[in-house]
Amino acid sequence: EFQIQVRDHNAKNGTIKWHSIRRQKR
Amino acid sequence: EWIKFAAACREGEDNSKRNPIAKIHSDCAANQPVTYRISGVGIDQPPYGIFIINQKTGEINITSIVDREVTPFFIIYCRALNAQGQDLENPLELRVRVMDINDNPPVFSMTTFLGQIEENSNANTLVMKLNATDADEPNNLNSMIAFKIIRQEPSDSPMFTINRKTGEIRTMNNFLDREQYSQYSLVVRGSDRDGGADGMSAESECSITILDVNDNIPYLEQSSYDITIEENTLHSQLLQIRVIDLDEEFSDNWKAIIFFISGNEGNWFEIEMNERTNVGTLKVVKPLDYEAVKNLQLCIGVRNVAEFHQSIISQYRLTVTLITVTVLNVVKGCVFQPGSKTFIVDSRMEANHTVGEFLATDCETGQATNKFKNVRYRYVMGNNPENLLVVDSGIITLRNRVTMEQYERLNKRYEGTVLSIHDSLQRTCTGTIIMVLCGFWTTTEHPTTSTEKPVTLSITPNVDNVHFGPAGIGLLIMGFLVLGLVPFLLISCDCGGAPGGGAGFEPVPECSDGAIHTWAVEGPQPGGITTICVPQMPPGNANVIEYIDNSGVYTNEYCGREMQDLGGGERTTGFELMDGVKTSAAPEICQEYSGTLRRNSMRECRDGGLNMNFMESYFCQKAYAYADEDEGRPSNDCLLIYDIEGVGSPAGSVGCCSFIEDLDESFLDTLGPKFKKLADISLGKEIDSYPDPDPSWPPQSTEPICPQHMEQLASGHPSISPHFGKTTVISENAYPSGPGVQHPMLIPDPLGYGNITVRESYTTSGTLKPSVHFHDNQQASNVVVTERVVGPISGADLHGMLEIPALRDGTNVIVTERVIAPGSSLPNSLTIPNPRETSNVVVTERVIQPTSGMIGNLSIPP
Repeated sequence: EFQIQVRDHNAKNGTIKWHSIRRQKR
Repeated sequence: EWIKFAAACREGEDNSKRNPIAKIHSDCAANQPVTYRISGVGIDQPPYGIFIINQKTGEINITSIVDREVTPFFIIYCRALNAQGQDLENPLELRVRVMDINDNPPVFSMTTFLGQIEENSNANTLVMKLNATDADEPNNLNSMIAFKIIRQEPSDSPMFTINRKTGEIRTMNNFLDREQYSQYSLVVRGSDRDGGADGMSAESECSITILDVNDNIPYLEQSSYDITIEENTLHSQLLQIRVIDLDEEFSDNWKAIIFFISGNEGNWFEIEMNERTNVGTLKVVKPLDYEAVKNLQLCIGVRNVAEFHQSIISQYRLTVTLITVTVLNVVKGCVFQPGSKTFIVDSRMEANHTVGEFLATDCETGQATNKFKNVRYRYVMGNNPENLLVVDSGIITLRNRVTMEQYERLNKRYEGTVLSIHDSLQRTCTGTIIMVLCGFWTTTEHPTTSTEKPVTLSITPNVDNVHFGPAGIGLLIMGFLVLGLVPFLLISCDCGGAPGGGAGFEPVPECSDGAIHTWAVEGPQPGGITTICVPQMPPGNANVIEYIDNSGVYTNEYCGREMQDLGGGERTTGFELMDGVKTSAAPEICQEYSGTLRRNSMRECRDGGLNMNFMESYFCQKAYAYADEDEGRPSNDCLLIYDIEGVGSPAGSVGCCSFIEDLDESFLDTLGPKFKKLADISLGKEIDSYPDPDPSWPPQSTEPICPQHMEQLASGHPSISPHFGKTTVISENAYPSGPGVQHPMLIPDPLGYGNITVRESYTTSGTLKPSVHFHDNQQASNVVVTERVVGPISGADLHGMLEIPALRDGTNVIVTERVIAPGSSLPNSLTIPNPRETSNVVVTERVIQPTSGMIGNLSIPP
């Protein structure tokens, strides 16, 4: 699997999440 | 697989604190070393280096501040490579959107907007539209501009509004007045974020010109004027009349026209306007005569070159300005009227002989100036050749007897001048004296060389001095004798009945029986002209027959004889216009009908003593009365006047002889001589000329009618196609004596079958009831049927009849004519049963009976 994750910065509590926004499977 | 803006960054900010903004990973990394690469705008394309990637970890960082207005978004292409640099995965896209910030203010497209609007325009009238743009993200509050007028000059009262969204400037009210303010200046502000307080703003200026309309009524500077002028003088600048108008100078709304309302009936004055000053100059272009007009009042008005604006047009009232003109008397002296005078002088007049009087007229009094002789006016000779004349108080006398030498030097004619002088006024007028010298003989003219005594006729302006010589008296006597001969000549011309006498006097044709002339004879007309028989209208005869069968050459005889027979009693005759009616004397109303009466026939009728004016008038009245009965009725339905001659003859439909060619010609031998002759004509045989008119008319034997004339008869009906037999036209005319004249009727084709023409003409009276019956006439073709019934049967039930045997599948031609003898027993009808398979049938039946009560009857089965 080849994927891209982007950072989701929550300004309120300062936590960071990563979301896979693009992926493709072989 | 899905695509969306995976990441975002804000323009104008340092986004590095949120690095890494994204990371990529391939599962291949678990088995082999993987190198991550990115490419695209902002990476390896300008602007370079915005984004970088950690080739080992796949983390993507943003390195610099971005500008949305330069690059609204980035597409980062991500790859995973093996150690040999080969792609382990298909590339993926990472889209990075740049978030907009309000970093751009509105920008007006022009520094100063120019607009114009007419004064007095209605409220909410569009004046102009402003335009401004914002570079921030479209459809974003950062680029949403709101307009606002923040200042107006002059600022008396707000006159304009602006739409905050569209920037349209409109009038706030209808009070714009150019005469108050002709220009307005506005300062307009545009603010983004829809005019919010946090928005960015820009300002622009608007210049609005107020256009002039003619909303001011001009008026004259003064309400009245008084002027004085001398009589008999012209003035180019008698009076300056200034016009006041508040509208825009030099425009048509301002330019004035001063016009006379009254008082200038003599056209003495003119007013010329100066368009630069709006001042009118009153001129005297025709001298005034004090003796005729001592005072006058000119009433003048003023208006503009342009029409008044609708806003004031109802307020306009013509204002009259008076110009009182006083005419001053000017002493004018005298004048010779006429300017010259001719006198006769002969050789016998002695010295001091009074030639005559030539007086000037005083212009003030209009009287001859000898009333003031030796007081105000004196007379002297001006040019006086040979010094022949002397003048005293207007009396002209010979100074001496005129000699032959003077006579020769003057070349028989004297021309001099006399002056009338008013010394105190220093005015002089001149008159011309002309003298004709008579009674003188040069050497070659001496009476001794002539055996004849000279005649001298001298006429002077004084009627008392008229002299006649002997020869002149003789001429007068001759003149009186000629005058005396005139009544005798008139008397001799009045007897116009004498043949060959009274040339130039044309007898008026007033229905004299003797006016039926020789053209009404049996026989062909020259050139194949269709004969038209015009009725002779006896005085007081109300019975008029409007139809005459002109299908036969003996129609003329028929008419003429009938009129002779009928005498002054009940007289019926007919008149059919095959080619229409139109003569030079016809009223215009008649000319609406197409066609013309063939001139030959009209001339013939006129020569025959017919009252053509009556006929024209009669038919015109009939036509219009018929059309007026029903507005929807076509006027061409009434008077059967057609003119299709020359556009194609319906010959094939009504008995053209051409169809005979295919037939057995033997039957022609059994026909009457006339039909036989016509058949011969059709077959190209040589024929004799037509016989003379038959004096034994009405004929006692049957004579065939000429098919060619039948053809012409049918050609008078336009409804018959010249080529295709599809129309049936039937006209029946029965004319009993007494009121209730029937008119020709055009019956529409009931079946659409071909070409059957039936004509009946009855010129009789009594109980005669002729009839024609057709049965089953479908597909009839080329049949000519003619019946003529003639007879003075009194009180008998005479029925014109013609029976035709069944024509089904038969031959195409049947020609039958039957003459009903007087008093004979007659069948009741004319019947053509079942002429199926035929077409082009023409049936003519005529019954002539001088008794009353005849009724025409014609029936056609459906």
